[in-house]
Amino acid sequence: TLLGYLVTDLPISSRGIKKILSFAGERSFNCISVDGDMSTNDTICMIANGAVETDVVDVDSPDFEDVCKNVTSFAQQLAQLVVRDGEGATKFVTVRVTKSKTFEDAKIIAETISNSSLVKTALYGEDANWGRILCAVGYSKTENYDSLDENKLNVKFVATDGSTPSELPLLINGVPNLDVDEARASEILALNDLEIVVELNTGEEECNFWTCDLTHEYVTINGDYRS
Amino acid sequence: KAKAPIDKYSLYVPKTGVFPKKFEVGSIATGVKKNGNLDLGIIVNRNTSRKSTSSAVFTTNRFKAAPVLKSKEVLESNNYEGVNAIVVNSGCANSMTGEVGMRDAEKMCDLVNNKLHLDNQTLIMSTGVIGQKLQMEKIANGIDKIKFGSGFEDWLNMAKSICTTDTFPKLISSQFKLQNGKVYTLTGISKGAGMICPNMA
Repeated sequence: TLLGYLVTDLPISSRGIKKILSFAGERSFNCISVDGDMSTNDTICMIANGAVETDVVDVDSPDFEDVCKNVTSFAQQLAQLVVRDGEGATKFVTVRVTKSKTFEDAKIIAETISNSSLVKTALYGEDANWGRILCAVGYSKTENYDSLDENKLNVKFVATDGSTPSELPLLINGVPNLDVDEARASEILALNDLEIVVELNTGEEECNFWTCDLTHEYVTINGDYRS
Repeated sequence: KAKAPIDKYSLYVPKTGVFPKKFEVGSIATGVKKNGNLDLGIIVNRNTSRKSTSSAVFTTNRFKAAPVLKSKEVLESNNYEGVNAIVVNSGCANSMTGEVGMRDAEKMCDLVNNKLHLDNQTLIMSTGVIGQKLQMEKIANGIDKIKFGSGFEDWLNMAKSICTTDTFPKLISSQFKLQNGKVYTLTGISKGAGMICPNMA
């Protein structure tokens, strides 16, 4: 179960706080997955008590966009901690779907990759199995196929530790990269933090989703949670 | 494949923090968790200069636990204003518990409202095993005894009190500046390690 709350001493109007939490939540807590299961209790709430002596921030205040941006990035940090603590997780993986025709499609595709047991076990095994990623993209339940063009699709792993080359292309314009540097692939996949980037090249929208690997330990923890 | 374990606690748990003005937190071990760990926490807004505002997003699972239904009702009946406390228990989700669970959730809120002299201004969250009733005697006793503070340890213990299979408490805090130079603080606490793929609305 995901539970959380954000509290601030900033005065925010009730319609402002509603809009902020909705926007931030959609791009943070609704973009994480450990195991693909949705709880009956998931709740995130936000309280603003107005203890700071300043004008109330409403949706048309000059500060509104900035506050919204700050809360969103703050909520993303908090949400990412949940993934880092995923049961049995040894890896923190950002799935970045870019250049999509719509944000909704980017999110559905990112979520599908993030929830794929086969992608997650390959991450645990440090296997550069791009075929499983592509497979997940293909069965994503997008509303239509406007965001997907198999001839434009790029898939790559990205290192996050500053090592170079940081990007390892696995699929270029829908064609498998036959010259994949397997040694470099192993280096990137051995990192605790890494990125999977899927470029759809059909638009300008993007979505980041955060997931983790699926490990033996996850099964151990959940085999007897109740007993 | 055996891997060297990562010490997540030392990597991700802060050692200090600055927290928003006029909020206090309290936590206690009521005995619901079998290992004696902290399992009940309350956050309260003590600011009286302005009415607080609040919002929440909830699971879209069709089977919503009693605390979800109760919190939604409190928010709506207060028109998203003047909500001044959140009570959270861990170890029991109070989910799939029917009318008894609903009554227990209401009772928990009432106990906190009475303790803090609030009028229907408390939200509730629960996490833990599904399908078990809350041990209300232990929880009532805990609410009665809980003490509040605003120091770093108080906030960290609050974060610990809502953990279940989490290996570290999740607490972050940051300060930001408005265009007029005024500084505001944002603090966040979350929990979760498994059954995680929220789609809240």
